[in-house]
Amino acid sequence: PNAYGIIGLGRFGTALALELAKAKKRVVVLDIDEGKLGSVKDFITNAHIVTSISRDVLEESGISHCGTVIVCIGKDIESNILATMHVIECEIPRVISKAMNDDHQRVLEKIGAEVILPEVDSGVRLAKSLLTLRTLDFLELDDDISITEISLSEKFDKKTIGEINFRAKYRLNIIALTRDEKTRVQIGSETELLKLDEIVVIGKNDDISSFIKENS
Amino acid sequence: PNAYGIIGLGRFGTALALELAKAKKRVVVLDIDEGKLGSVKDFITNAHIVTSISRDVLEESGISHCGTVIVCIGKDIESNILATMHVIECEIPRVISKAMNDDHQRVLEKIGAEVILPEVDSGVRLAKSLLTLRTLDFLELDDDISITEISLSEKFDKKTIGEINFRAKYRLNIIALTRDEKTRVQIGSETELLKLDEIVVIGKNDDISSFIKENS
Ligand SMILES: Nc1ncnc2c1ncn2[C@@H]1O[C@H](COP(=O)(O)OP(=O)(O)OP(=O)(O)O)[C@@H](O)[C@H]1O
Ligand SMILES: Nc1ncnc2c1ncn2[C@@H]1O[C@H](COP(=O)(O)OP(=O)(O)OP(=O)(O)O)[C@@H](O)[C@H]1O
Repeated sequence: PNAYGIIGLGRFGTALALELAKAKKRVVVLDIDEGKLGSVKDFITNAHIVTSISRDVLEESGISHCGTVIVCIGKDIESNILATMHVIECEIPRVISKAMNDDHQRVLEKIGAEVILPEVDSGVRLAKSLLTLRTLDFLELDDDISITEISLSEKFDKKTIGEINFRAKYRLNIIALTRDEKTRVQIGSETELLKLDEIVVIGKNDDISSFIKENS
Repeated sequence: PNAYGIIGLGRFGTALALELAKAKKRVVVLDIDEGKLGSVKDFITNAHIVTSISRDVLEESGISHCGTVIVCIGKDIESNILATMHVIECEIPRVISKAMNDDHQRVLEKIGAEVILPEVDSGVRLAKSLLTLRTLDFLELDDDISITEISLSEKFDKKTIGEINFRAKYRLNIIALTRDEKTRVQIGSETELLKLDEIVVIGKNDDISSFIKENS
């Protein structure tokens, strides 16, 4: 039920499988290439070499009992579609499949899978981070508002948020503070800032950009 | 200076270039394949076919005047490394290059480029979203705290944040509210919630997961 099945260990599938294993989840992986299984065998015990994906293979390997299955087969679009179909016929609660292009995506959606396009997602995310902010990690809420982490400069050292009058001056809300690898979310006007703190702020993209320019 | 240069229009490079063009930025793109340039020519006028990347090509195409250049060449690792080196020698302020694997990443870092591994990033992001939350979009601040968007259910309809005593009851801070495609960040205890609102919350991953289970 709450085990994860992964079919295809390319760069995307391998990163996905290892991250789930790191979080101590039960993971079952399948691939046609023995070498690929070798790269994860220290972290994932339940790994099976297969020649192709069929209903029998999904049952014998335990994939059919997983709560979520992700099909990560890439260049071989035919195998990707057939594997996705077999997984959906096992009545897995959540099926996600990697698409190579728009046409492939439409076929997968028609057979009932959620679709992910890893390269396109990464391209769009990099563009958004170049446009709004220097940091590569942010969350865009709508075209105009984002959340991002910013490292503070010297000028904020040992000053409280109230003293700086942060919200009025920069039109940003500080929603979290990371100091020495620990994040706290209880923030008030009496919270003191130190020069190496990382603050997480929410506000308009323009206000975030001008704060970063002025602060760095 | 604030123009963007993109070398290589695969799925990643194309998504990146189109998103930057959509934001009305000046974009220069290069590729060895005429067909790839055709797929972006309606949105990007400054597109050049090249046979290889050299100092002269970077100057003639205008890439050498860009503030940020992203090398998105994939399978041909040798061309990717040589192109990155030529770009760095043009003293471009920010150079980002796509790596195919860990060894490739180390070479690129040694020659002075920032490195991105799109497939690995997407794999890790998908794992994190499966682990913490059903939504595919969230920001992880440290191993324990995340920010995510959640759609509200009927039970919150026409109640204020103060009436629900949201922070005490769910141990989450509401930092933004999206209603009819518009996001607001000025949130207080008197803010009224409606049943189709999307709220953005910050808090511990466990508290987010239990809120999602209880709320859906
Ligand atoms: N029919 C199949 N059953 C199981 N695994 C398969 C099948 N066909 C291909 N694979 C495996 O799927 C993995 C990913 O496929 P491939 O390398 O073509 O994709 P990719 O798009 O290049 O991957 P990535 O971008 O994630 O590196 C490979 O490890 C391959 O061995
Ligand atoms: N020397 C070069 N100069 C310019 N462009 C190049 C060069 N070599 C390859 N390209 C182009 O780079 C693009 C991306 O390369 P390729 O398709 O190998 O990568 P990929 O990793 O499969 O891409 P993606 O995953 O983004 O789809 C292609 O459009 C290709 O034509």
